[in-house]
Amino acid sequence: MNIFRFLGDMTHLISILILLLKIYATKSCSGISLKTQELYALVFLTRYLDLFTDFISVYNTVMKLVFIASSLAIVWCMRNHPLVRRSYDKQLDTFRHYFLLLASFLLALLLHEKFAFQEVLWAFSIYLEAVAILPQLVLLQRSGNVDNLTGQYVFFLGAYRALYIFNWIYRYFIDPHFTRWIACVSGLVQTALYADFFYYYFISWKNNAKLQLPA
Amino acid sequence: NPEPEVHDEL
Repeated sequence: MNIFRFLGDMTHLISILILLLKIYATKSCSGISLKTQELYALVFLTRYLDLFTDFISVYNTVMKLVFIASSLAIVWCMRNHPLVRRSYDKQLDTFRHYFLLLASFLLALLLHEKFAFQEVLWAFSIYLEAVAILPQLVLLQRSGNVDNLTGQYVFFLGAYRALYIFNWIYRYFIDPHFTRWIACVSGLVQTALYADFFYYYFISWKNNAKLQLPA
Repeated sequence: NPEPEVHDEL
């Protein structure tokens, strides 16, 4: 495992911790898209089926379990916690995420490394993760103001994707057999989706101002 | 085509 991959995993973990902190400390999930969180839970559940079939390392297994447990906990809180669920911006979270599910599934049926149950679901999880942030970005854009923790959450999530690209570039040169086209192309698409957000994030950081997205 | 290896990334 190279440093980019490790830092990518860590920023991913930090983003989830920031989201948990926001929900726990403020008992509020305002600005957070339940649809994006549900898609992430599905991404982890379908991708990490290999927990039952392949052992890679203790690190891998622990991280997978943490991602599954934390994503399910976030969805549960947003749906069921009496205080948290009242703060959910349901009227702003209107992205038609079923289209993302359907498109990702059809693409996985067409493009996969091997036509097998687990491999098709793996490809599905890769495609779905690439677009799962869209409901969140749309919600932020519609609400305009982004609170500090929500802004940091999306920033670290984007940083995780960018670091994974450096990880692939590194692997490509170190290991010439490394060809993960599905993951790499989807990862590029996924990172590109953050470009707009990053732009406004850095402007607000440079001006030391509150993060605001144009309507 | 080589067999896909295990998915070692998260």
